[in-house]
Amino acid sequence: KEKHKILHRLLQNSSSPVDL
Amino acid sequence: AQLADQKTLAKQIYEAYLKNFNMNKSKARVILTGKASTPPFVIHDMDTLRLAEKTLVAKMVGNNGIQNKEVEVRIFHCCQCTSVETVTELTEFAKSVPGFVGLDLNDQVTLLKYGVYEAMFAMLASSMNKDGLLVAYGNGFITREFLKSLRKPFSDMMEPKFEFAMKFNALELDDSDLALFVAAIICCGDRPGLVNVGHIEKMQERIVQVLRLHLQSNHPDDAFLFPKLLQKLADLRQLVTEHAQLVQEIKKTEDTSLHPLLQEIYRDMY
Repeated sequence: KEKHKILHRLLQNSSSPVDL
Repeated sequence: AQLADQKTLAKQIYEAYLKNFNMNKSKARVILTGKASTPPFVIHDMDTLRLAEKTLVAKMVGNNGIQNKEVEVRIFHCCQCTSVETVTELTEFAKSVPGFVGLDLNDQVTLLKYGVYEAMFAMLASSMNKDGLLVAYGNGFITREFLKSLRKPFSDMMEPKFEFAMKFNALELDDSDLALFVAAIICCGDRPGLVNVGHIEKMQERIVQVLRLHLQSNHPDDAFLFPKLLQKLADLRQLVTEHAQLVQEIKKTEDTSLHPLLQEIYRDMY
C-alpha cells in the first residue's frame, strides 16, 4: 500500500488533486 | 435482455469517457483538420518553444526552477505534467466503469499501474498526425521533426508513439470505440500481482464482448477490426515496456526528476 500511496489516494478520494 | 444490457454498458462507458477526458478524438480532429476557430500555435524550433512556454504552459515551467534547465529537460517535464493529469483522468474514468470500484482496492491499483500508460498511448494517437502532436489542451501543436531533433536519449521518446499512432489511426476508430478499448485495456486479468483474477477476468470478458458487438455495428465494413484491435493490445504492451526502459535510462543519466505519481507507476513495473 505504501508503494502506491498516490494511486490509493486518487482511487479513494477524487477531490484531492495531484501537484504538478 | 442480454443485448440491452450490453448496449447499456457501452453507453455508460462512452459517457464516462466523454465526461472524464479533457481531450478526445473528435475534438482533436476538429483542430488537426484546421476547422477550429483558433488554430493551434505551432512549436517547431527553439524560438517558438520559448514563446509557447511563456503563454501556453507557463504554469508548468514557471517558478519551479525548470525554466533555466536545457530544452530537453523542460519538454520532458511538460510531458510528465500531462501524463500526471491523464493518469488522474484515467483513474476517474476507471471508477466509472461498472464493476471497477467493487474490486479489491489493491487490484484497482494494480490495474491502473499497468494499464494507464497503455491507455495513454492509445489515446495519444487521437492527438497525433504524421507531422506532429497537439499539446497544451489543443492550444499548441509540436512538430514531429522538432521532437526528433532533440538530443539523445530525448529524441527517442516520441518517435515510437508516432509510428504506433499512424498504424492505429488507420483503423479509423471513433470515440465510442476508443472508450470501450480503453476500458478493455484497464480491466485486464493478466496483470502481475492481481489477487482476484477471476473477478477481473469476468469483467474483462463482458467489456471485450461489448467491444466486439459495438465494432460489428459501428464498422460493418471491417470484419477484422476486432482481431486487429486485440493485436494492438499486445503492441501497446511492448510500447510501454520500451517507454519504461527509456524513462529509467533518462532517470539514471540525466539531471531530471520524475514525478512521485509516475515513480509509483514505473517502480517494479516490468
